[in-house]
Amino acid sequence: MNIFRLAGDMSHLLSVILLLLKIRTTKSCAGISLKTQELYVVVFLARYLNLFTRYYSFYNTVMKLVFIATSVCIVWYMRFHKVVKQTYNKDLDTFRHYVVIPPCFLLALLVHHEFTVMEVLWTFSLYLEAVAILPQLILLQRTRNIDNLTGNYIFLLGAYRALYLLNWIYRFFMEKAQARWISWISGLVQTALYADFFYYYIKSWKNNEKLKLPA
Amino acid sequence: CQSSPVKDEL
Repeated sequence: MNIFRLAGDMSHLLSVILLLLKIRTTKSCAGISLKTQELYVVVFLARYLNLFTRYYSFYNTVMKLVFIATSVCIVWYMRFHKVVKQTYNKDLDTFRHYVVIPPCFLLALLVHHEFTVMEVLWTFSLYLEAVAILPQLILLQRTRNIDNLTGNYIFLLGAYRALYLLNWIYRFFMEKAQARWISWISGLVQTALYADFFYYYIKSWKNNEKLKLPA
Repeated sequence: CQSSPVKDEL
């Protein structure tokens, strides 16, 4: 464990806790993409299968359970909670997210480290996570006023993988870890998708004005 | 292709 990976995991944990708090306290999921949340459930289920087969550390196990539980909980709130589901921007959240699943799975069948079920699913989860934020970013462009909690949620979510990139650089040079091309490229694509959001988020934070993405 | 990296990350 290094400071970059710990910071990344904490940023990721904070992002899902922030989102859950926003939904629970405001009883609203306005501005949040259900499609992105559902993609994240698939990402975590596909990636954390080794939860039952390999024990790395207490931390690793607890964090996997937390990420699976929170992502399922958020989808439950947005789909079934009688008050929250009324606030879902169904007409704006129109990205057909099931379209990205087959290509990611096919790519995982073609490009992977080993051709085993666990490895292909793990690789699939990396590719899917790289594009999972797309529905949310598209919804943001369509949302007139983005509330602070949502903006902070997306910033922390983007920051976590950016910190993981630093973690991989650290591990490659300091721990002489092997090259992890699949993780690196997926992580780069994922972080690159946040580039314009980061730009507008930091600009709004500097000028102390409302976050607004150009349509 | 290389052996799969250790999955100790989240």
